[in-house]
Amino acid sequence: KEKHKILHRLLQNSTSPVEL
Amino acid sequence: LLGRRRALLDHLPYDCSITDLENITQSIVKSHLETCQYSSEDMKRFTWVQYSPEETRAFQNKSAEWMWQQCAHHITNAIQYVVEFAKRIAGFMDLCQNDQIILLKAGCLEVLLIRMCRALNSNNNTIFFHGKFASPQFFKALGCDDLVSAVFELGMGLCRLQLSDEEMALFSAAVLLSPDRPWLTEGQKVHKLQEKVYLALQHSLQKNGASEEKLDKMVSKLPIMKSICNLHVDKLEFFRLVHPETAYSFPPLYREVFGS
Repeated sequence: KEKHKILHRLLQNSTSPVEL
Repeated sequence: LLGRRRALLDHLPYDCSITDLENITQSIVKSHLETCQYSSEDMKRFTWVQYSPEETRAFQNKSAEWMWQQCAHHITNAIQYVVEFAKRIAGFMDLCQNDQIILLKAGCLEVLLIRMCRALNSNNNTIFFHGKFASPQFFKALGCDDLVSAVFELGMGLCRLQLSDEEMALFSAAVLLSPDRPWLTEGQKVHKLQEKVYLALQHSLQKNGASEEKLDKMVSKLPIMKSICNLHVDKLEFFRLVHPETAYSFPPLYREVFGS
């Protein structure tokens, strides 16, 4: 999980990339 | 496999009707359009903005490190849109998170390669990069002429297929949902999702009067896409050996996706 923490976060959050 | 898919379209699985396929198509096209960095209209507006020979020379004379950083930044940005695309594909978020990550790590660059044909001007072999259209020679500083020319060649081949947004959306989803990626825990679930997307693509092609061979031609690009992805990882590994500090400063998402 630690190795892919950004992917985890992107998959979990509901914001669009424009807002990131 | 393709022959089997054709037969399947005549005898759809019991849990999948033509209406289902049309709903799948509609939802995937919506996801694709919502998560494209540039609309087709945007791209048309930019088409005539080319880098001048002086600007091209200036980029060619940049250091490999600087140019790699620029490309890593743009790829990372584009990957975020692919993640959003994946999240909006019906069924993707029902997979376990381990499999979602495996599919994204293995497939996001392939999706980017498909999406890339919207950013190509096939009339003069240039690609939209950093605000203007650039030739393959523009990327000389990367020190990856073979990778760059392979990417352009694939892009031109995809442009020749003249994919509609609907075809591009379904093809991207099918590629992302490849059940043969190593270490998947629910391969069968992924397989079922991909099967439906391919059926939806087949149905869409038939409905829009595309030639019989169009799907075959699209699928025939998959091995080239895979070899480009492998070549990118090879180049990155070599770059990391030569410039470890610069490689460490690449965006964390880029390092996560393309790390071993």
